[in-house]
Parts: sequence; C-alpha cells; structure tokens
Amino acid sequence: MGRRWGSAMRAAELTGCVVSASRAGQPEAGSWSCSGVVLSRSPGLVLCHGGIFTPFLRAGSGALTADGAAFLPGNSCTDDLRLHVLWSPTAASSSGRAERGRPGLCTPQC
Amino acid sequence: AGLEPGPLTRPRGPPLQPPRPAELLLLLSCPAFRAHFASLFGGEAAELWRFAGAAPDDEVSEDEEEDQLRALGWFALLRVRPGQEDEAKDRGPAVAVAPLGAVSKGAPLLACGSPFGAFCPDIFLNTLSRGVLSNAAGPLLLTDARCLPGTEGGGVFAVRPAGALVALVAAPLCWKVREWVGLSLLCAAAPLIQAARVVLSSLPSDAATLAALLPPEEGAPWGLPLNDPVPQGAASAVLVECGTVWGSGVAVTPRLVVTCRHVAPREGARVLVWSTTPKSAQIWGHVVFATQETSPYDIAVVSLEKELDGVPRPVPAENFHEGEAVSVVGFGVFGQTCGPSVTSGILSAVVQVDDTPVMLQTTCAVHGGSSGGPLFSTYSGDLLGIVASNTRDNNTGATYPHLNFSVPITVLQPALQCYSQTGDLGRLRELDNAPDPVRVVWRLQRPLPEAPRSKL
Repeated sequence: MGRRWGSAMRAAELTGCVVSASRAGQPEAGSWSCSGVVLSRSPGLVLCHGGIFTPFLRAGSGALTADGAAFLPGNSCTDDLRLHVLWSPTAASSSGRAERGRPGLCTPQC
Repeated sequence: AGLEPGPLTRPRGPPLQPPRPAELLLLLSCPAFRAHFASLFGGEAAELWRFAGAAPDDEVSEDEEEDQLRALGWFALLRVRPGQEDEAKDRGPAVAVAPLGAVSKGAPLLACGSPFGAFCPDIFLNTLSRGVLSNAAGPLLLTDARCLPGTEGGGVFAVRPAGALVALVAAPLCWKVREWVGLSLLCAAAPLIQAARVVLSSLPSDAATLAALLPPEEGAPWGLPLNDPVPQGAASAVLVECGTVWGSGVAVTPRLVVTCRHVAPREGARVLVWSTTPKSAQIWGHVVFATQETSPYDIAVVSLEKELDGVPRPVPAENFHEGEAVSVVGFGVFGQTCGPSVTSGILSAVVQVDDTPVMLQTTCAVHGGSSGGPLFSTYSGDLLGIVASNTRDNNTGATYPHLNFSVPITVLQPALQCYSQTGDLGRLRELDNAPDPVRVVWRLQRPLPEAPRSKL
C-alpha cells in the first residue's frame, strides 16, 4: 500500500486484536466476540466494543441507557464472565501455510 | 462463534499466540458521541435507520436489536493477564491517539478489524480496509472503509498524523430506509480514552496506575499536510431543496447550481440552496432549466438570486481515466444537519458513444440524497461529473451504493458556459434531444412501468 500508509498499517498490525466473552462452565452457551485495540501490550490494556457484554450485565442492557450513565464498573457483569484476547505477534512475517475456513462461512466460487 | 482452538499456524504471519485471559475493568461510553447519535439518528429519524451486524431481513429478535442499539456507543476497557514472554520493549502505550478534529473530512483512513470476530482468526484477524473520513459530527464519525460484522471495536488509523488511532468501529453497517448506506459508524478514540483516563483515576490505586498507560494524544504538528484537494471540492457541493424534495448540487459559478432533474424538476420552481463551506449560507434561486423526463440526462440548472460568497469554482475536467481515484461529495445520510459527506473510490467505467463519454460509473458509496452532487478526481480536484443515481435490484430491493452513475461534466460544460455568459438556454435544451445510442446507455434510468426506478 505504499509508504503513505506504512505507519497506519504498522499501528494496525501492532494493536489489532479479537476479544471473546463466554460463560464459565457453559461452553454450550457459545460465546460473543468482537474486535479491539491494544492500548498497551505490557501490561496488557485493551479497548474493545461493549456490545459483547450486554448478555452479562447484571441489570440488563437497560443499564446502558440509564440517565447519566457514562461508565459502568467491571463488576456490573456477572461473575461467570470469561474474557480472552487474541492478538498477533509484534513481528509480522510471511511464513506459514494456508488453511481452509470452517463450515458456517464459505467463500463460494463466483 | 467463539475463539476456536483452530489452527495456530497462520497463513498471514508468524503463529498466533494462545488467547490470553483478561478481566473487565470498566464499560464506558462517550457522552458527546451518544448525544450526537441521538440528535442525528434518534427521534423521528430513528425509524429510518438501522445499525446492526445483520441485514434488515435477517432474523434478529427485537430484544437483541434493542440490546445492540443500546450498546452501540459503549466500549470496554480490559486488563489482559501478562504472558511469560512479555518483553520489556513492549512496555508503554502501543499507539498514539489523534486529537479530535485532527483528521479532516475526505482524509484517508485505515480500518483494522476481524470480520466475524473470533471465527477463523488465522484468516480474519486484523483485516485491513481503506477509506476516508466521510463525515463527522463531534466524536461521531463516518467512514467508507468497508467494515463487516465482528469488526466492532476495531481501530481506525490515520495517514496523518501518521499511524495515529482516530476512532473505533461502533457499527460496521448501517441502513437508511432499508437501503444499505455503505458507511460505517465510528466513535472517536480521543474523547473515549480521555473518559477512560478520568474514570480510571477515580478507581482504587492499582486501576489508577493503569491510567498512565493510556495512549497520549499526538501533539501537533502532524507532519506535512496531505495535499488533498477534496476538501476544496467539497466546498462547491451544496444542498438543494425544492418543496419537500432535497438532494445535492454543485455551484459551478457563484450564481449557478447544477443538480438533478428529479431533485428540481419544474422550470420556474423556487429552490433553496444551502452551502456549508466556507460558511453556512442559504440562498434562494429558481430552476431555469430541467431536462425533459424523456431525456437520458437527469439534469437541472438553478440560478441564484445572489452570489454564493467564497465558494471555490470547480475546474471542469476535460478527460477521464478509468481506474483513477475519485471522490463523491453529497448531502445524503445527514441532509442539512451535518454538512456533506465525502466518499472515495475509483472511476470504474467511462461509457462512450462515438468516442464521447456519456456516462461515468464509480465505486464510491452513493446513497439517497447524493444525487446532483459533484464527482471529483481525488488527485487533481477537477470536477468530473454530476451524480445521478446508484443501483437497485428491483427484484430483491437490494441497493448497491458502490455502483453508481454520473453525467460527465464534458456533456454539460459547453451548454453551462453558454448559458452563464449569454443567458441562452439553447445549448441546454439540446440535452433533451440526445441521440438514441445515448438513450440506450442511460435506459436503466427510465421508469419501469411497474417497478420503482433506480433513483436516489
């Protein structure tokens, strides 16, 4: 993409991540996931979208639109919330081999 | 879908490290974002808009949709458990943040997200998409970079300030009156991180120490300014209101505005023209010319009662290059409330009859309200054409914003010049008698007796 985009691409590669939320002990309930930004790697600090937390809010999603609500502490979610963050290593290289995707999403020949 | 154990060897780089456990520190929102969201998309407009990870026809329960809407402007700050191999060199903020307003409309942006979230991270993690800042209302930003469900929360980065975090994706897809708009909704990062800094500092001590890790805002100057002529072009875009219909237009001279016939169809009708740059102005005018319904060219010309001050005169292009970078400026999406939006793409086709360009197609996102607006060359800033329509599949009702059609300015320029110099409409009237081959090219514009037209 050329030098013009170099810094932006580097920043994106360094800070991009995926966040997944699930319920402890209930793998069958599935999980919710979204993208995020690594604000600091060590110690690890990530900012991601709040939508994946609505199923875990103790007071339900109504807490998000309560008057004057600008933030909710971490314990606003139930104790069975489990979070995982996946980010790419800091050094990018082109090694590796291709793998086909999983069922549920396909890339039809067109 | 969740983080699947899946293959950790990665076709796009070194192997992924196993996912790390994390804890939720806080959920936060940007009050200014939510206020702008409410004013632009709330109230009466709420019915028109849909923001969701799924298309309007997908099965999403009302509760789910309501949850999604409530959470749209909320973000979460997480603390990630340290890994063994955390290296000293990784300490400290991983990115700088662009101050609010540092990126101008039309400036290039890079979005980075993982479509479908944790599904297939070896393929989808950190997928990039390029676009521009299409519009801004405070910290509520719009971009035409393609974002998909799962990229919510992904970062959007600037070319200038180089590599600075500008925003996070709030809603990747939005529909207006069931038409896909082709823009993604973003929340500016600076006010969000500032809100996090304030809240963290008020929490017990170990959380407060994290406040120091939050990335700083990039100080000015942000390197050489981009020589982007688009903002200049955007200044000649105006909003045209005729009765209850409104659309976009181009001030080709301080007293003459070109728009589409379906925006201002009746000669003699009074029209109100709004310009927003360099300052907000409203000037009355009247339609001096509108092509016939049977003409292939959907064009109208408005003469203003007084001059539009300070609006730069666009330079009409003389030739077109398929594949060149182009930008469309139009008042779709927000109408008068927020100034024109800019979308970017390439000139995907120049359709000719007898070696004369008679239709331009682009990949810019063009949506309802954009018709009549200007199509520019991104690099030269020259005016290429007048946007006439995007595309709709009358069988499915699906709209394709990224396939749209413009009238080349070379078709209009001689007639406009003649009229503005002599007041003679003769050359404009010739547009009603375009030869048949031209009609064939523009045939999709003609009303189908039983189905709605592909109009903006």
